[in-house]
Amino acid sequence: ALMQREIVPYFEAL
Amino acid sequence: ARLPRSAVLKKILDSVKDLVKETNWDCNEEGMSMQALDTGRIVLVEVMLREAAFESYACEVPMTLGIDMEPFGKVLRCAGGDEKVTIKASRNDQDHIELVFENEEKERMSAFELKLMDIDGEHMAVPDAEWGAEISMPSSEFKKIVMDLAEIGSDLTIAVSKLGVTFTAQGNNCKGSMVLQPSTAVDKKSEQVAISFTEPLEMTFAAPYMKMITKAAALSSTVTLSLDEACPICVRYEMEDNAGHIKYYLAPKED
Repeated sequence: ALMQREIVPYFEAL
Repeated sequence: ARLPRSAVLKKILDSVKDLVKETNWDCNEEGMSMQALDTGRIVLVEVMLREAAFESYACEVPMTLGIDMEPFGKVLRCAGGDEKVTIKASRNDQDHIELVFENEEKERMSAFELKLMDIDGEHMAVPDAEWGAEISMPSSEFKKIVMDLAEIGSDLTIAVSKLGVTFTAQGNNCKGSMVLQPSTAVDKKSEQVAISFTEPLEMTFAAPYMKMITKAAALSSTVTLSLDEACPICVRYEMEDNAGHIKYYLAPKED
């Protein structure tokens, strides 16, 4: 099964 | 800030309320914008309402308005879609905003107060990306494809190749796919399908989230999907007359 990624690691937190 | 029609705000609320329960709206001279993560931290949503969206707009000092979507929705339901909305925020009293709805035909006016919240929101820097593929199409068509395929299975795969763009969903008992090719015979830009890509790619996303993202079809007749290998998809709806946009970034599903 595929795993749902979180969005946060793709961007830089300000 | 005065909007000619409350319908715009109603549609924005409908487009984000399944994902975001409370959010900070940043107001400055360019307009009103918000960015928020959904509680599952799978989607980042950004809304921009530019000054051009408003009949009149003035923001003397930048302000952040922490808005709870539920009471905001209750207040907005009191406005007719074609009524004007004026949003007033005072720098001296940042505890609440005022919303005034005006129905010019019926000479009716209603006023509401909405308490503001102190929201400790995270803010993400979204870099300008070089996308591997971009697809623009009528937003109603994208919505229908997603709604239909979401009934088939919970994984929605989007593949871009020389064949066109293929949307596929697989469930326990059935599988379905729909292929769109670039339109050549359609004159109206809002009805066209345009596909550009550098390399063929295939990405899978959660269909229930994609369904929530199609609610913004009410805001724009077209939608643009931007994809890149192993990256979140960006689903962008541009409002007419440079009024603003709504963008969703949805993280992929992967092995």
